[in-house]
Amino acid sequence: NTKSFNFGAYHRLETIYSWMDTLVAQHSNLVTKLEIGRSYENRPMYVLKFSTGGNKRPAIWIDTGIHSREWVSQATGVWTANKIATDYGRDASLTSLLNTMDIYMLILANPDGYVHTHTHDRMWRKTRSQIPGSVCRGVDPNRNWDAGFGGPGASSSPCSESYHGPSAHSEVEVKNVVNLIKSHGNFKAFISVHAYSQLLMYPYGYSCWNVPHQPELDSVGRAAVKKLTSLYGTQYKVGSICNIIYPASGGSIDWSYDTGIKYSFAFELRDTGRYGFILPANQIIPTASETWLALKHIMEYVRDDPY
Amino acid sequence: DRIFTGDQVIRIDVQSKEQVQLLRALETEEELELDFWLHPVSTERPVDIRVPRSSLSSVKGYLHDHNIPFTVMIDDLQELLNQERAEMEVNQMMER
Repeated sequence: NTKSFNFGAYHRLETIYSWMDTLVAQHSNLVTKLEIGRSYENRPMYVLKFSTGGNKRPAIWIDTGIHSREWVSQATGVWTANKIATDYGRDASLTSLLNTMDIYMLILANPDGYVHTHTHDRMWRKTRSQIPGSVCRGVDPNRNWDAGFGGPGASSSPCSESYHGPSAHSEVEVKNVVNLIKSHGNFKAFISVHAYSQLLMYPYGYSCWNVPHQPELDSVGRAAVKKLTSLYGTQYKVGSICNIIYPASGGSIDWSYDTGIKYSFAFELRDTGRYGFILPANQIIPTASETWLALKHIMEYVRDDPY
Repeated sequence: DRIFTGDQVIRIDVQSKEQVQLLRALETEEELELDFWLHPVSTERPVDIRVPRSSLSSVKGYLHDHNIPFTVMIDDLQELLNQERAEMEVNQMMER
């Protein structure tokens, strides 16, 4: 029963996957679970699809936790999925959105890494793939996309936390998402959720040049953050990856933007300033609640401003 | 399990471009096995570094030598991880 599930706690992969089944069972008119492929260690990768009907309608993509140690991201994904399911039919705006668009959520974007953070190394960030000729394992799955691949802000050293991998989309976890997005062909937004440091970013990371839609993305981002801040006063910065953090090539939202998905954003969720990746579980629901306001703003904008 | 006993996470509120450069130099010192949670970018963002116990004296010495002030954000990472794990176990039992 999803009502007995503790959304204010961190959970293991098996628990989250099991909870997905419960969510689907309780909201079978809205939610389905799709297996989009398997991870390097052969774990299924599940996407929750929120749809009121139709085939390949305009869609919004949300992934959480591509960097496995950023636990508040996955936890926020769980809370958000439940929020979408329970607010459909109650929240007029969300209901109208789902009556015309679909939402796809990949809550565990790096399942092998997530399991590894629970069983062996809480600080693990990358995938778990083996690199021929190296004792180090794993690729940074947010440097592995075909967007300025191998450029600045990514490492060619397999032992680095930002290793870009042997080739673009070499990581099966990345390739599975690429295949889904390409085969669907009608995604209008691509939102990737990370933690921490309180940022809302848009492309590019591989270049510091402004994207053609920079003014619009900046405006949408600022309005979204204003809503986020209204709940608890959490301060966010808004800008392109390159300009507000550093050059970082091979990132997912650069790929999605270059693929033609204009509304591409990445979140870095809250940081209490004391815990970093070990954000206490009592911060999960406040984090998810404030993030929801920004996510909802972006999704409503996507609904109201088609292209 | 990988154990983080004695590892600290330190925060540096970067005050100058020179300090950014000095921290970037620190980033290249692979033998220190530093894990930059927030990388040195500008004076507008702090830098958070997980420093293994074995590298604490070297890193703190480097920061002192270059007059780079820092604070200890997490004193013993393993203590925090133990608390996190205990909390998860309690939650799991409650759900069952």
